[in-house]
Amino acid sequence: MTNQLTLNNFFSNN
Amino acid sequence: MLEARLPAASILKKIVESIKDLVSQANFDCSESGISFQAMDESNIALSSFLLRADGFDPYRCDRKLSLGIRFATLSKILKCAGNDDVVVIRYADDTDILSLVFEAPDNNRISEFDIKLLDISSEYLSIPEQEPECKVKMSSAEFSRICRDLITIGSSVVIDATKSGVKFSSTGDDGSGSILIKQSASVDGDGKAAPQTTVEMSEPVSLELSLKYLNNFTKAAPLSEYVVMNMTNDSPLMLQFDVSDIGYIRYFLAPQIKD
Repeated sequence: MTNQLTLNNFFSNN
Repeated sequence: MLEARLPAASILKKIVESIKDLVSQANFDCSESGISFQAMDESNIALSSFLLRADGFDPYRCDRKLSLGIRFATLSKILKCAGNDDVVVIRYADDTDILSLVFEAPDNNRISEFDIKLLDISSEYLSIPEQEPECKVKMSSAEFSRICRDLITIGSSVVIDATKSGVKFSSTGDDGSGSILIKQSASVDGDGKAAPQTTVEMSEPVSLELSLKYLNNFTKAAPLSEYVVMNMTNDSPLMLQFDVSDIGYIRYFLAPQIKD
């Protein structure tokens, strides 16, 4: 089973 | 105010076509240095961005920072009214909610003008860490498109394994599996013509699992550039870059998938 991560896991809101 | 004259409508048409299925509306940010854009898809899995530098336009005038909210479906429809070789003039007058697009045919006998209503969009900007990728692959954009198109017939995701010898794309689905290995290649083909080259620069071998649905969406930018550059770091988002001739680029970021 694979999980799709989101970009919010890596990039921060400015 | 903004006035930007782009020598060929085809560039803007291709850019909009390669973003409109990922993002429905977003701000075009205009400044002295050029026009840029950044937006995530609704599920926050993919981020699309582009930059068109001021020197790619002739002339280019923008005397203050502007955020122009655009609905891509509208822009796409209007750009279909421009010939590929038409000159496009983009105009915005301060304190209005209208963006004007003027298309001038090469023989100058046909000039069309369209106005688009701008939207008030509050956008969130993500700060993307500047880091040297563990692996950087440059390959033919047509080859990359073909691989993504072929592998989605097998499965919904692809594992990209990059090593010094080349890049392997593998997919597994309910009915079987498939893989395509692209080796580092020379720059000249059998006829002595320059052929698209695959190069791999790396500090670490990288393996990333990514959604093929998104990658296939990104390949809509392939007509802009002969090459695509993939920046990859283990357990980090993939960055794909297509250059827009020598005036800018389209970049896509895609969050990876991880095993439970």
